[in-house]
Amino acid sequence: KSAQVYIQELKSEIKDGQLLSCLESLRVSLNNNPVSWVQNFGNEGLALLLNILRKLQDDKDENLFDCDHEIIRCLKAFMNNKYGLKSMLESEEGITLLVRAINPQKPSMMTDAVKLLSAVSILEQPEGLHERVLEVITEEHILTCTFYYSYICASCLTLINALISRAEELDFRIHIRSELLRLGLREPLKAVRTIENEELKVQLRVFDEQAEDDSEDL
Amino acid sequence: EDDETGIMDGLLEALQSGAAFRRK
Repeated sequence: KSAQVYIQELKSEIKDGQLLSCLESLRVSLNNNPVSWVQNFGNEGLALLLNILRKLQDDKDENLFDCDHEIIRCLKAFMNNKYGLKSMLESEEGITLLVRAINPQKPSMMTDAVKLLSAVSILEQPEGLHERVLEVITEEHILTCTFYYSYICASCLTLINALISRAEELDFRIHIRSELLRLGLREPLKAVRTIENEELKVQLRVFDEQAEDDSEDL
Repeated sequence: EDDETGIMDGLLEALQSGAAFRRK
């Protein structure tokens, strides 16, 4: 299918199973076609995806078919090249909608959204990106999930590390870290240290090392 | 340059391995 066919399908307000099937197929196309195909899908296609995602997030009952999660996967595929990443970062709602996908009731989708936000947070261009993520993020959700869902805590801790490390000023890094600890990160941080998971151990080591380095600098 | 792909994959790998956090 051409990018235009997907755009027409997304415009036709298909729902539920039909929408899910369209999105699954779109994800495969975004992943496997050259960048020119993604460019044809373009800002119009991205706007349609974000629009549908916003509607699904607003109307919680319609998430039964996991279309919201599939859109997050499509966004990851769309953002996997310079053109798509730039378009997503320039979109008005892209980051906000990713943050809204941090939904503890859907841990699998949340993990994917948190990963994308972590990646976005460490980009050096455009300026102010890190602050934009910080502005819209809801710390409590990340902390809740770090605590309750041990299998996604590595992703949550990656985002926390990304948010702290990307702050250039020592004072700001200490401020973010202190705020997260004060909001309740201290206990889950203790609890997850007993979990045997290599990815998690890497992130715990990064968290500790960064805190030690900042403490020394201070 | 504009055709560069795998950007997100690279960033996610660097984050997961901890390489993204190494001090310059």
